[in-house]
Amino acid sequence: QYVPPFTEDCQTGMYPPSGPTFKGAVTWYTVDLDLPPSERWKGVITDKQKELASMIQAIKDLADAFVPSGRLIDLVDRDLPLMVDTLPYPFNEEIRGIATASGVPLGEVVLFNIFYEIFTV
Amino acid sequence: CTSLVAEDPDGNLIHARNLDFGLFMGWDLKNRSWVITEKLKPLVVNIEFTRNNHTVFKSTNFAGYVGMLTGIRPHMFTLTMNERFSLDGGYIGILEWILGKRDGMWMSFLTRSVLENATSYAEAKKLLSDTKLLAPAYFILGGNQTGEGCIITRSRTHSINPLELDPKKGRWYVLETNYDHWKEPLFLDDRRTPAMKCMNQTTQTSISFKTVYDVLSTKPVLNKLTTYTTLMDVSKGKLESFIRDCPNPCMPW
Repeated sequence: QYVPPFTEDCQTGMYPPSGPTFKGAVTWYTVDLDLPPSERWKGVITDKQKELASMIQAIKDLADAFVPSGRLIDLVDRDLPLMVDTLPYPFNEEIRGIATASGVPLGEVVLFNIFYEIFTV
Repeated sequence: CTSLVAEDPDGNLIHARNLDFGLFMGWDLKNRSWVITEKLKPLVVNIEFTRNNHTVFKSTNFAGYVGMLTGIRPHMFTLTMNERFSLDGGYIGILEWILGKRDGMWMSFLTRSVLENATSYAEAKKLLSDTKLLAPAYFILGGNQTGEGCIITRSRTHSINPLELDPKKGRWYVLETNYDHWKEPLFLDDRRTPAMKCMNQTTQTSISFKTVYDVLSTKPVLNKLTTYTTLMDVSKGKLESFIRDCPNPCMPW
């Protein structure tokens, strides 16, 4: 167990979660699908605004590490907003609403939401 | 990621997953952790999506991300997705999209549409198997009847070699990490073998939230990329999620 891949004996008694492998419970929110798409995520984002900005900043720092000139971020902030209207409704409107509620630039919220496809690169 | 659907002897289905993300995205030497993984953990939220004041579906999300990676349509089906790596990857899908060829679907918008609109396991399975995608993926789907559980391995255009639950033949669970189930996983990243060893050691008669959480808490199934663990019980309509940590020594992935 003390050499990679550190395979342990099968754990038991871990539930209900506690101890060093449990970092915390997860908060519940309601998203009302009857609301206009751009309004739906306001409650969640208002609560998580700081954490979202911090995560986006970490991705930007990473991008700057790869492309120190900052051109990658410029590309995201300038070009990705053009992509929002090509994304299917209501997701494009929900993304716009998240950018407005969080104050994070629209291109960076788009990047966060298409990260799966980007990451396969 | 590790996703599994297991059926107990009474035909109840449990769907569970570890969401691992942030590989190669900045390593924090001091804390021996991945930078992005640690930034994602505070963003983990459980969401109840309602329409006309009724619950449509529930999910575990990263706040700010409108697509779905983990969700339950109570009493109907449960759905998780794991990342699949393929040379015919997302960059081709994105290139086609930018060039105006937009007949494919963004992966997380498909899972969101399925959870929001499909009203049966069969309908969800058809949508997840047949919809053209921009990037390859694994969809792990659980239903609400005995035998309703499958791993849908997707290329951008096809479903390849679906693997189904078959309790009568002894396959009482299906388990997916990030490798095609008909191939050996990369030896450097074999989380499948330890997870299956622990499932087999648990045995079908003891399957429950408790024992499945134990399996997902065993290293290297639990690793430095694990952000959260979710447990779902379709017949009870229950979803529980927990933010995770992996104390040293622990595999980086």
